[in-house]
Amino acid sequence: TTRTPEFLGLDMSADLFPESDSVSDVIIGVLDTGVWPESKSFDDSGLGPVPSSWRGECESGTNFSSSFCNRKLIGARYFSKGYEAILGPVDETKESKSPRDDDGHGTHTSTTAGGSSVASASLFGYATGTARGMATRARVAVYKVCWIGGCFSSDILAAMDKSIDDNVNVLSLSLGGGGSDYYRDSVAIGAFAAMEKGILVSCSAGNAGPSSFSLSNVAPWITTVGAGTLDREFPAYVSLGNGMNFSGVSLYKGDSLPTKMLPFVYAGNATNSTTGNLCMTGTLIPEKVKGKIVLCDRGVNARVQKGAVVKEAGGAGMVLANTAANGEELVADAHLLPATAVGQISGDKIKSYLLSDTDPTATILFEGTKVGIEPSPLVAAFSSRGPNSITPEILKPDIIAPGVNILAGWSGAVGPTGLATDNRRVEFNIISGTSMSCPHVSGLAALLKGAHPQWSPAALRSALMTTAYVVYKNGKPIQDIASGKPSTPFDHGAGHVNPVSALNPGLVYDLDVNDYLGFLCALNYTATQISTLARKNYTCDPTVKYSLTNLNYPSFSVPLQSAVMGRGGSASGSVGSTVVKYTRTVTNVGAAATYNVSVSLQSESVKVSVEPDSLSFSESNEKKSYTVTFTASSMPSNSFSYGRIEWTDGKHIVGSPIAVSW
Amino acid sequence: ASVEDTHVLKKTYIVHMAKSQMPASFDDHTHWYDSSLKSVSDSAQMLYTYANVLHGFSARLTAEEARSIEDRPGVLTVLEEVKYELH
Repeated sequence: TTRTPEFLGLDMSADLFPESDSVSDVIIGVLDTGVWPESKSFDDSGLGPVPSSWRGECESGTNFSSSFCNRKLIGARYFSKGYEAILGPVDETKESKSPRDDDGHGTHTSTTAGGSSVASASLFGYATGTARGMATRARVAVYKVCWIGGCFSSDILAAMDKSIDDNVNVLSLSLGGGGSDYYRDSVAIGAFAAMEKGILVSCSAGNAGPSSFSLSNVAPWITTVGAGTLDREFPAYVSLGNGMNFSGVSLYKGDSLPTKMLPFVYAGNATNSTTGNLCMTGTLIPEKVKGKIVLCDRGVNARVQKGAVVKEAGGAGMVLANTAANGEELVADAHLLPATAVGQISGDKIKSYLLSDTDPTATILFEGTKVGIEPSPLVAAFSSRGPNSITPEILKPDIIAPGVNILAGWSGAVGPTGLATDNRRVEFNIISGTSMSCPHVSGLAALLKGAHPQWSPAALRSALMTTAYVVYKNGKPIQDIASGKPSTPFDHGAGHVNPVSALNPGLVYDLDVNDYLGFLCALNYTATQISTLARKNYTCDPTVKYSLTNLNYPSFSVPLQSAVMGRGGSASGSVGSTVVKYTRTVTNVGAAATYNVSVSLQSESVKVSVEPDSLSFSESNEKKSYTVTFTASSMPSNSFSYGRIEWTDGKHIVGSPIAVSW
Repeated sequence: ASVEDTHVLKKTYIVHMAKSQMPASFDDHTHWYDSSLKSVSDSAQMLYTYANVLHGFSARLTAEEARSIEDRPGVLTVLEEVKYELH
């Protein structure tokens, strides 16, 4: 990626990370659409021999030879039996029955996580810079599990199974599938086994935001990653005949629009279809759009598809207007014709002009790449949001990372829009999604793993979470694009990843497989359900009071309704108030120090106390416990309060978000 | 049609086995999986066997066969294939 290394401070801290040695022993496994091995991001210059721990392979197949792997791309496998069992044999005229990426998504995610540095990368001159993965010296192994028809759980499980055999250290999965219980969810099942083997599993949170309860991959042994913006935009202004200008974004490159203003029409008025305003295929009347700029409403079909529809009908350009579903979130696309995307407010004003002026005209002005945009990051509107619908006692997402307008490697088999009619070929593409934020965290986890090879997946995640930030440099809280207001822990989890601080977190909240088994007991899972996840008989001890809220997680979700119902926690109360206690244990991973606690919570309805309020550590790996007591007064259902607990020794700040729900 | 579907239409299922319950007559768990599968369907083909993420296998089965295999000794649970989407 370009810009994200600078945005995350990796460029300023090269000496902090052990790039030259131990990180090169870390192997990132990426389950996705495969890989384009010819990408310069897989250049292995300067890398030593493949780690001796590696047990994997580079499989041959359609358009793919085992010789395509090298010291960077050390493994490539494909899993198609489940796919083919449902949809028939892979049509090798349309997709490669091999690890070859015919889609682009897998090359984008794998290069984001562990790609080598490539100078002068860009998409048509946009986002120019040196592109690099988060862990440039880590090794990459790709497992192709997603095909044109989707990603099937039998294939995903087979890939995870093999990746464990292969000895990967980090697994990156930018995919999801609904919100079933953990013992029914193949990704959760596979991730449990991976966690047991010391593999950190990083998954995308999903793109179903800004709706609440929209998260995927919420098992507590998974690191769940939401998406934020960078300080980079690609402005393209709409200039109207009435003199008004509106800002939008675009990655269009090609023939310019004429210098004069062009006739401008609303797609809804150039169609006989009730959905013509969406610029669905075949809905525009060519005579009404020819030579004109067409305004299309966002939604239903792909954004780039709308541009193709306008172009096909003879339109000269397109303005893509957000509706309420997307608000002010602007996602830039490499459209096939001059086009720009505008937010809902601008879109409504432009439509008002279009519908009131007898001879509306417009033009689009492309401004290229702008960096230093503030405030940033913003939580992306599409990023899925909590609360966690499976286990509300576990706060998810865990963290956010860059996921909007991310430049990374791309497949040579498909154009930047992914449309069949797009004959352009690019080495890098700019796309958005929690698919893009997930591999950022996967790569950063690989960096941490290189620095701290002995740390468990939970300790690595804890370091990333407790050092994440929730305020800008000016002290103001991170904003949510969807609302235009400060984001909450249900949007950003512990905050935005801050890898430089994560390297030296001071304290970590550790967890091992027994903690997770206790968590399953607290969920009242049956022996069979536990065996499905744990692959062994495990009997919950009837004398133990298992607690969901005491899982040693680096965040605090306090669903009072669940607590009152006695769902695995320790709740008590008097008339009008509920008291809930959470216990945590922190492990010192720094020098001897004394940490003092501070609590901030913006509500008169909840009182928070921490006991003890000071923890002294005399040596590394020493553990200390503390208890947080939440005393909540009555509030209407669906009320929320948010806050933060911070432990500090003056050098480190170990932060945990709080989300209280009535 | 639904009765017919139960007997004819095949879907992919993930069959989780309790490895510790493998009868002593088997010396290899894959043979045990195969035997369990063949006991409900002569024609069913195994797609994958799993060793790390779960003990068991995936196979194409009718709904009736899936219900039958659930009752076989050592079978923990039988889950229908789920389609996941890229994010």
